[in-house]
Amino acid sequence: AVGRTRHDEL
Amino acid sequence: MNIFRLTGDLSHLAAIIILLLKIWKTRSCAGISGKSQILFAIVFTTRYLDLLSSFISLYNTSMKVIYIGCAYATVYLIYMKFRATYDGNHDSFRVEFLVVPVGGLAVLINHDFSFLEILWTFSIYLESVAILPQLFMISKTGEAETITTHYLFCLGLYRALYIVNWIWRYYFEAFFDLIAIVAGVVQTILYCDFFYLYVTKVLKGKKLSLPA
Repeated sequence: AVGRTRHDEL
Repeated sequence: MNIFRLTGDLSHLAAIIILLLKIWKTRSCAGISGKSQILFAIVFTTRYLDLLSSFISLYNTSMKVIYIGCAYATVYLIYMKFRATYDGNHDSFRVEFLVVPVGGLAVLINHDFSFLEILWTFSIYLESVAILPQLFMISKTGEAETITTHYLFCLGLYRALYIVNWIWRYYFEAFFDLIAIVAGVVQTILYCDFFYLYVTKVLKGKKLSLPA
């Protein structure tokens, strides 16, 4: 999945 | 969560605490760029607005709150409590030359043209260059206290570990975020020159000083 990491990475 | 991300986060936390302790114990923020610290406070604020909209884990939430709290505490110590020790003359990097282009880039290149998403993208781009005023200050004064170099090393190590984390996630979770990766690689490259000096000087017990 290409996507956003903002919700789980700091 | 993998071991690289966890140790990266802990290294980041160590950097933030080292800086706070250095300022608190020496009652001085000499050699520290207040501008870089303001940029980091902006980075955390614009990135962690999702604290209000989504919950990931207790770990995720508490780390975000700690990062934001420490960032503002650092700015407070530099600009309020120990203002007299702040070396403003040497902290002369023009921050608008970072913030304006980074803001424009966040509007142009993002995953989704929405308010929160653009702020998140802005924070990712801004973080990649937020250390420049600090590095500029060191190059201007030609030296850095050893404790400041430990702070910078932990901060750079955190970025390097995040790159390993992304490689890991790419292989084992088939997951990648191009914006975060490109900005993260740029940020890590900015530390390379410093890493070299840290290994060749500080780790051999010498003070970090640059040739005039």
